[in-house]
Amino acid sequence: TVGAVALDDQGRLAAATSTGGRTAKWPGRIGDTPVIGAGTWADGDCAVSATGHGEYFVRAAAGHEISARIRYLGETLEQACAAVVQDDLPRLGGTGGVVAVDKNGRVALPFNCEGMYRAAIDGQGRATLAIYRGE
Amino acid sequence: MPIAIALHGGAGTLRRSEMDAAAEQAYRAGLARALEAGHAVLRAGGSALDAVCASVCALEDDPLFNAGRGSVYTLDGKQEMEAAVMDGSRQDAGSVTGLGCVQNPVLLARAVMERSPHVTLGFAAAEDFARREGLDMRPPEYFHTDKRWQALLLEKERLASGGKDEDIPEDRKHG
Repeated sequence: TVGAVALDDQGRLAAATSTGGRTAKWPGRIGDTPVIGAGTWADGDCAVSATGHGEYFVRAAAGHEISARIRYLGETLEQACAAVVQDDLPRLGGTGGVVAVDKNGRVALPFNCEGMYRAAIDGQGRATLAIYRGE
Repeated sequence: MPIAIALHGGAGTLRRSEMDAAAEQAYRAGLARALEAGHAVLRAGGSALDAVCASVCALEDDPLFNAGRGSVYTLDGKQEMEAAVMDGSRQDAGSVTGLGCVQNPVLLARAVMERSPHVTLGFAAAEDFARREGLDMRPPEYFHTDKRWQALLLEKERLASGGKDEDIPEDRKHG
């Protein structure tokens, strides 16, 4: 699954996700990507795109949950993403990760598996391009 | 206002010891191209929506990644692609599922958001809408990669010998 999130110079946030699904999935199976609020979410606070075992992202309403934690609990983007990716998803049995950006240009790239193909340039111009854990 | 962008090309069992240098270089180059495609839009004053679509199109066109051209196969040997977009400034959304011949599913998701009264379209209805919108369509051969096909054959073999669906190896699952 591929995806991107962005913040533009007008303060607008957007998210996009695209996938071929899972190898040998049942024909007709629908994953998290086209389920708005699961694999893809954007509002005035943050934008989120997810990759991983889609059924668990649907059950966790992962993208919307990250936004709700920011809005209602006052968490930072990093805290909200960590709560969903490192706590909620593993509790359900789900593996994968998200990329997210908030309205201030902060970026989060958490995952709970061995690695995630990822790249970013945050609001301060700091660039990241990595595959493995620890990079 | 600052500009920012982040993208992913999949996640799973990605170990340094299991990827050769050439493959790793190709993946990193693909990620860099996609990042630049979106960031260039933002640097030019374009919208976040245009930027994420540019990045995702670059990844969909790269057969290394499991989307668009590099999509994995279903149990019956076909491809069913999905995509979604969301514009945070209007909390507007569009998504598509069950696509087999749309070159860039993300652009169809955007068309659903911007030019239909719906949020999600699937299968034949989504592809009919793509044709009406004049989006680029491709034959099945365009989306075929040997690596994904071999992954399907291996998985079918495992299932035929009593393997459980949920025990699919991580590296095979998402291509």
